[in-house]
Amino acid sequence: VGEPWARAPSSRAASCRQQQPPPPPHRRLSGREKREMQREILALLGLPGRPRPRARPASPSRPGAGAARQQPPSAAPLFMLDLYRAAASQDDEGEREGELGGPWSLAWARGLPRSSAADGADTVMSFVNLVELDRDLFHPKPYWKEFRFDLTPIPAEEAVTAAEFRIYKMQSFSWHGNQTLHISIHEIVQEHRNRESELLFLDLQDFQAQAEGWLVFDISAASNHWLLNRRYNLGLRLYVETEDGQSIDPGLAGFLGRHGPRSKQPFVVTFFRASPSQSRTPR
Amino acid sequence: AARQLRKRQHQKTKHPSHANRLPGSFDDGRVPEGRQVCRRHELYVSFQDLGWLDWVIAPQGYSAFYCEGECAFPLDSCMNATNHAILQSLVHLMKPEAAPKACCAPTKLSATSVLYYDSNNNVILKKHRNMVVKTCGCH
Repeated sequence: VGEPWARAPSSRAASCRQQQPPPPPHRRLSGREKREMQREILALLGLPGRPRPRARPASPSRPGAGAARQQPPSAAPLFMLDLYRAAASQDDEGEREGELGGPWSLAWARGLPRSSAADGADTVMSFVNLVELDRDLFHPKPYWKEFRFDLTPIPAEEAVTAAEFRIYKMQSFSWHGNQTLHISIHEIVQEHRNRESELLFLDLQDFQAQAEGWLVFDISAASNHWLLNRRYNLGLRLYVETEDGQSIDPGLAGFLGRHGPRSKQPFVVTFFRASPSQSRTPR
Repeated sequence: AARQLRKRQHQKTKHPSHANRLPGSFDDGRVPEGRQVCRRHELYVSFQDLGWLDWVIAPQGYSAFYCEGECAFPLDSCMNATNHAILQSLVHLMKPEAAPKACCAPTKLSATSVLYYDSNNNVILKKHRNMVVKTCGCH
C-alpha cells in the first residue's frame, strides 16, 4: 500500500501490529493503479464518475471546510448525517449482539419518526426544494404553499419503499397558542389555466398553533407516481386550516420555506431498496 | 497434547485480533517456505487523499480488508479449518485436476455506509451489506 493510501495507525491497530510479523515492503501505487481503484470505488457506489456538486455545499461533518466556509450546512445533509451515524452505530451494535434489525431502526429509536416501509431500505436520498410558490395574504383564499422536487436522479429500476416531506414549523404568534391547525399535503396532478389545479390528497396532520419543530408527511404515493411518469412531477401543495375550516397563510402559521434559515429548509427524503449489484471484474 | 492445548489457549489470548489465524507451527503467520497463511489484511482508503471530500460527507476513509494467504493443513494444526477444506486439500494433493486447492476467503462480512452529495446537491446515504471482511478462513 503506497503512501497516498497510508494513514497514521490508530493505537488499537498499532498494538495489533506489534504482535504481527513485519508487513511486506509497501510500494507506491502508480497513477494508473490509483485511477483503477478510484473507478472501483465509484463502481461500488453505482456512480459513472465522481459527482461534482454545483456550489460545493458545506459539509455537515466538517463545518467551515474549504470554499463553503461562509455557508452553514442545510437541513437535508444534517438530517442525513444523523441517519448515517445511527446506521453506523447500529452496524457496530449488530456485530456485537449478532442480530440485525432494519437498517435505520436505531434512528427511529432516537426519536426520528418510524416508517415500517423504510425499515428494509438500503439507500436513503434527500432532495432539495427547487421551486416554491406562495398564495399568501395578497391573494384570494384559500392560501397555500407549493414545493417542487426533482426525483429524476433515482434510477428507474429502484423500488421506493417510502417517501417523506419534511418542513419546519415555527411558533405562530398570529393565532391563539392552543388553537388546533389542520395541515394537509396534496400532490398536484394536473394544472389548468383558468381553474384550480387537480390535487390528490396525501396526508393530514393536526398541530397546536404554538407548536414548533419538524413536521413529517408521508408522500410515498406521490413519489411513486413521479417515478412512473417522470414528466408529471408538478410538486406538492400545503394547506393550513383552522378547526372551523378557515384558510390560513402557511407563512403566518409559522411554516418556513426556501427563505428560512438553511438548517430549517424543507426537503424530501426517499427510502428505497438497492437493486442487485452488477457483477464486477475481480481485481 | 495437553501441553499443546495450553500453549494454544495462551496464544489465543495473546493474539485476540486474529482468531482466524491457523494455530501451531504457523503462528508466526508464515509457512516454512516464507509464504503467508490465510489471514485478513488491511488497505486504508482515504477520501481526503483522493481529493473527494467535496462530495463525500462521511466517512473520511475506510479500511478495506481483504483475505490473502495460503491454506495448508498439517495434521496436527488444523483446528480452525473446516473439514471440507482439509478434505479438499487432500484430494487436490492426490488429484489436482479433480478439486481446486483450498483458498483463503472471507468467512464473516458486515455492512458499511457512505454518505455523499450527488451533482445536484442531493444527499445520498447508501448502505452496502456484506462489504467489510471481518474474518478470513480456508474454503
